[in-house]
Amino acid sequence: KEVEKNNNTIANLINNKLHEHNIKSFDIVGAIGAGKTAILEKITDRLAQKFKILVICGDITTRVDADRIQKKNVDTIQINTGRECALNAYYINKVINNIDLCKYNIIFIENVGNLICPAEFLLGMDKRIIVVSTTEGEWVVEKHPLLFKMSEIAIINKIDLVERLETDLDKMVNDAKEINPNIEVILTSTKTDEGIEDLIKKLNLK
Amino acid sequence: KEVEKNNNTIANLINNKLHEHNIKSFDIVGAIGAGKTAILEKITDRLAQKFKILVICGDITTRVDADRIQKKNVDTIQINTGRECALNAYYINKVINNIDLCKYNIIFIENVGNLICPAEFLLGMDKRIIVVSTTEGEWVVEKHPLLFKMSEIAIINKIDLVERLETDLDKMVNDAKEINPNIEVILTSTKTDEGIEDLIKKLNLK
Ligand SMILES: Nc1nc2c(ncn2[C@@H]2O[C@H](COP(=O)(O)OP(=O)(O)OP(=O)(O)O)[C@@H](O)[C@H]2O)c(=O)[nH]1
Ligand SMILES: Nc1nc2c(ncn2[C@@H]2O[C@H](COP(=O)(O)OP(=O)(O)OP(=O)(O)O)[C@@H](O)[C@H]2O)c(=O)[nH]1
Ligand SMILES: [Mg+2]
Ligand SMILES: [Mg+2]
Repeated sequence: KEVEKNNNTIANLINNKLHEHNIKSFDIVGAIGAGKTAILEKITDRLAQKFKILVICGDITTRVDADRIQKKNVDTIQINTGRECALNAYYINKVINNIDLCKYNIIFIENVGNLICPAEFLLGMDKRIIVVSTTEGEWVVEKHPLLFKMSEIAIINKIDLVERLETDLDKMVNDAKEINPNIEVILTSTKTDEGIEDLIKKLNLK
Repeated sequence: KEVEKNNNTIANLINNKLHEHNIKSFDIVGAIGAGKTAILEKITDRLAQKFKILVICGDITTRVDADRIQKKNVDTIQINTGRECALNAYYINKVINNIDLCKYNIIFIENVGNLICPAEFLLGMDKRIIVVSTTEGEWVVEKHPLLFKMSEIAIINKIDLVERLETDLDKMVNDAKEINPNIEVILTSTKTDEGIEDLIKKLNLK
């Protein structure tokens, strides 16, 4: 409880700092392999000309995700958490204090692939985007209610596979809305680009 | 550290108790939606006539997995962990103390869908089986070395999708062997039944 209180205090500091610099910020959480990096690749592809973007990637080990996104001409920072199952506000605050915030308009964080632990740590971002995919089984939403409650946007990715897998997509969408009536559910595929424009509109980046 | 020491003491108690009753035991860990329950459905389908099986399912919420496996005429127990990202030895010990161990020859545990937290908690089972699938991206193995080090068997499931997804299966197999040269890697599909017989043989259940 003490840790959570500290974490939330730091998260508020981070959010204030980013607002002072007019930076919009998003925390992307999701299941392992749901497509968080692939979605960030699509977003940065379309926005890197118009906005100055920083992407912070979290994983227990490797630089795989940062190396993929770096190819899209945006600044990336990879954080390795060792045995910890989620990023926390300390990690993010350390990064924020060591960069020149004037350089950026948008910050995306790709959290560690995990649908449980990120619920414990707010990161001080404006919005939280949760990503699940059609390959994880139609129960993945109802099994992880807490993160859906805490997110503003839910992405159901890999809809190009729905016919092949016969996944009950309606159930996934209904479960998300039942858990959080205010959540915005967007269906995407990074293979066909379906839903990517819709997602970018819903980020309200003008 | 204290918690881990306690946990391991209890895990040893559990393992001794099961050995006294000649019970073989397996802890199945894996990514969310990798196919842990689907594999257990296949295993119990084939073994329920010959062996008396108990399956303990762990999830933060719902009874979805236990309800699916119960249809296979085996005893199941569902544990809901609330906000905890993995089962631990306390949970298992409580279950073991409340059942008649003489009734069973084999116990399977399906752990919470998560490739990080289960590494912290041994459950006192004979073997640990880690399940990943071709849909999570080919980096899923190298990103989660600790659990692969701690497992005796690695299952790469959903191989029926390899052609469609163009997943680099060789990389996944090589990464697993690099992290843990003793690990037994088995390729399966619960859609085509490929690899299921091989898996059952490797469990050495005679
Ligand atoms: N068919 C299909 N495959 C996809 C889609 N999006 C991502 N993938 C594949 O899914 C796998 C995982 O994608 P990533 O972008 O690495 O997923 P991630 O959520 O960032 O994974 P982690 O960071 O490791 O948790 C890769 O093999 C991608 O090619 C999609 O819309 N359709
Ligand atoms: N194509 C294909 N789909 C599979 C295979 N195995 C499982 N699935 C599908 O993958 C989804 C998830 O399977 P589950 O058995 O629920 O996976 P799980 O690991 O038990 O999931 P959680 O307990 O929720 O973490 C379901 O929609 C299954 O039908 C397979 O070998 N091939
Ligand atoms: Mg990623
Ligand atoms: Mg399951």
